[in-house]
Amino acid sequence: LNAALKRTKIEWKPIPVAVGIGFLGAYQFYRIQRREQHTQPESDTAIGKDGAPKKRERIRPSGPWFVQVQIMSTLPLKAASRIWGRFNELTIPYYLRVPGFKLYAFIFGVNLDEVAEPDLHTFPNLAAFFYRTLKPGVRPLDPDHNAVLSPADGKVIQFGLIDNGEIEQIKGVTYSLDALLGSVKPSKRAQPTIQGTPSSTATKAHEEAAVRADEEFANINGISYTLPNLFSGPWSKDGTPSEMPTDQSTTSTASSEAEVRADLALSSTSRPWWAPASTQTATALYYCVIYLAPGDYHRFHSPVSWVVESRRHFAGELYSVSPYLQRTLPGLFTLNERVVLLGRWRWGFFSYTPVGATNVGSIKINFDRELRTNSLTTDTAADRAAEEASTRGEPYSGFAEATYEGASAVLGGHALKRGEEMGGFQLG
Amino acid sequence: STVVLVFEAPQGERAVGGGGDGMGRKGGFRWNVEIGRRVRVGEALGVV
Repeated sequence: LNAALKRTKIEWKPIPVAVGIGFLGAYQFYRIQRREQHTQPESDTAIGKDGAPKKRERIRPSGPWFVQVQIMSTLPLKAASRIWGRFNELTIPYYLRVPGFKLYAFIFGVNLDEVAEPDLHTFPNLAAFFYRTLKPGVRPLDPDHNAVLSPADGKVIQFGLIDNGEIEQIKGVTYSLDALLGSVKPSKRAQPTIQGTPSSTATKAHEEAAVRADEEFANINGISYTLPNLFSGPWSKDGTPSEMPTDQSTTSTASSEAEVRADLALSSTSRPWWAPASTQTATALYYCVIYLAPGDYHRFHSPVSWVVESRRHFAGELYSVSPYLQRTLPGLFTLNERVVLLGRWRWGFFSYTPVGATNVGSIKINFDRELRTNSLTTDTAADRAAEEASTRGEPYSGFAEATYEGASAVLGGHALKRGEEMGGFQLG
Repeated sequence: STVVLVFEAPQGERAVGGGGDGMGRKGGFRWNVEIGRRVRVGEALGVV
């Protein structure tokens, strides 16, 4: 062997892989440019207080980081993520599993004592280990039923009160809810909630208030803004979306409807969830961003008892979401692939948005079997939808929407009780 | 990966002379976390 190595002549040749990466990069750049051309500018949809169109800046990377985003856009991040995922699905030789996973745990700080499966040999690959489950009882829920629970293990990157429809990502840099969640029609259910004892007078007042919801204003934190402005979108007068790229409606069966119904203060009667009250509680919109490091448990759980009415899948890209990039790249979450779950809880509107990243490619929602993230098929469908919308002369919202139907018509969505597993992030 | 929560919650009343949730309000929703703090599933981020 020594002689063979010494006598073998080494010839250097260009590797065709570089050509492939270059082609993927060029195609990616072309695809993004094309989609952006079809995406509707937000300034076309914002409606001011007087009903006149309100000019609003579209969320775009700007400043010194614009160049970086442009460069990153040319990288085939999704293709890289898929290849990374496939690589991690390769079966690891039996005797290398334990040392391999222990090394991973040492590097990324995984507490192996919490892993439900004590025998690490049972994980055939890193993807399976990454999506591990935990032992029962190692993540006790806060006993206070009025608490909003952490849905995942991770680090709190940002939290606060949403001011004028904008989320502050870093000091002085904000992005709008519209850009993150998509335009949301202010349903009757999403109006400031009235809590307390039912009364007929209050019922009527609340119903009237709900009917006026499209035109009225919410006063949050002393600053008036319109919910329609906050969640404005291309909706027709009858309340249906004028443009829905793809209907991927899913029917799910909720296992926790009774518990969620009780938490929403719903009785078994026909009392609607937004049942009125004698006292009106002013509400505000709050937000919280949690970052999951590679070593963290990557399944997420329901933070409260709530009803998921719909989800929106934004194809986006798969930039890294490391805290460094979050600090330095404005509007990062509005660029990345994400799944927005929209619904309601005891106090009104509730949304949960898992945001994908390059190294953690796909998002899984347990009660949505039709959802496919980080998928070439989905990307192609998004491109096609954008093109079709453009052909029709209509704006493209940038997401595919599905609605959920619960086991009972009372809740009108998929019920999740607090702490219930909702899904997770998977490699590739 | 990252998760973003956006939700509606009681605002509380304006507090006189500070206090409350640190935003000049008392009652309503109060945060229990700090930026950079590690949290685990099931811990309270805030309380109504």
